[in-house]
Amino acid sequence: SLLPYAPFEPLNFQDMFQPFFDMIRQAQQAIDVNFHGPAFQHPPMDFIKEGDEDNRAVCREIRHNSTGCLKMKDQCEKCQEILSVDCSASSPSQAQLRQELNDSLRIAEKLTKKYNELLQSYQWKMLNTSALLEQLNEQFSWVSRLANLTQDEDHYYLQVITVTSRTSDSDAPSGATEVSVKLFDSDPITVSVPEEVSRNNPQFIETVAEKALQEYRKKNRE
Amino acid sequence: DQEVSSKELQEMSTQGSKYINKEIQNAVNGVKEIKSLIVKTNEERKSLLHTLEEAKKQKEDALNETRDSETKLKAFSGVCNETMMALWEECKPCLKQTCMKFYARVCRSGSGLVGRQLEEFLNQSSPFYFWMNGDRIDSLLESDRQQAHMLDIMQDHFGQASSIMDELFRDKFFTREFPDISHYQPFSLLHRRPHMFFPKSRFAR
Repeated sequence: SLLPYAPFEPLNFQDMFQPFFDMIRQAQQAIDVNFHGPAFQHPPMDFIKEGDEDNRAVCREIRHNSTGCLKMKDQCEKCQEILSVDCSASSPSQAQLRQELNDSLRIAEKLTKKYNELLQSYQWKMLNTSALLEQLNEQFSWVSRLANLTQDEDHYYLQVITVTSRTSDSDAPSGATEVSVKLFDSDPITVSVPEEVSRNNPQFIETVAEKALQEYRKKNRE
Repeated sequence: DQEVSSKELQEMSTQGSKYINKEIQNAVNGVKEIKSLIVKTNEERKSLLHTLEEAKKQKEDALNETRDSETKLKAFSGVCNETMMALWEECKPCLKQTCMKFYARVCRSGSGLVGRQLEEFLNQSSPFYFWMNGDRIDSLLESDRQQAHMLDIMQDHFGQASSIMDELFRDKFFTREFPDISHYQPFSLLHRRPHMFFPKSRFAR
């Protein structure tokens, strides 16, 4: 329940939202698998062209048990000849069995490759969800923090303290208006509004509020 | 410098607060949109998992057929042995040289050790294994093992995350319709009255 408190007690938003943050963080931690770790090295499937990133996989295979070297049989004439030895004269059924083996091998390799692509899509989905959780955390923290800050008595969200045209010692561009505001619990934030937006223009205060809000969120992130 | 009356400052504060109020509403809506995206991605993931399971079944059927053919073919290993052995003896040095060149050029580490290991491997290997594409079969089996391991890890992690997200999104915060707060009143007014008369406005914050 969002309302575990008595009706007249002020709501404690920190207590209310903290479990959400914790849950989002836990979900994120659970989902953040190390995709570059040894468990996620893609299995070598084909003979690899030089420069291909899968070269590394062949290197690993060679270091591990040398079988990676057999992938290079196409480059040796005598090795090729072994593959084309026809033993059907001494055993006719062998030729058929070998054909069956090669056919099923080709199909298995194709399906393994397809499966690998699907696994990569699955990885991508996980990364996508993790990024969304990150966004959720950021947006949620901003909303809940404000919820907590809007409980004080007699506070506007935004209070305009001073409005000043540019002075000679100011950093603002010539003709700009400097506006000092307080947003929620912030220290005064000074924003500059360009000359072309006059004080009578409704866009003036929107520009001030937008800039102040940007600054406020930036400071909170820091 | 220019003079700005306190009344004008107050009016500006009210107007600015309206803008901020809208932004808070946008942020709340943003949270819900992100939640919807997460739910949608999770649905897509489940559907992908179903496809993965089907693909896995097909792959394993093909692997089993391959293994069956291999087993049957092994029974004939003596046939043509002589021819193959002669070719194998000529194949080995070429294979070693090609592999070492590749290793030195691409892998760039520990060639000496790899050279000895390779020689031993080639001497122990059978040309029949080579003839039957045993290396390709081994590579497939290794891929199968790694893929199963990868899926296990991902399933485990996603399972944990999903149950947390399900619990999180069941909360009223994510299911409640937030009221329209476009008709802004300064917040202080709300506080001067008992909360029970304005519960919805409080939730909007």
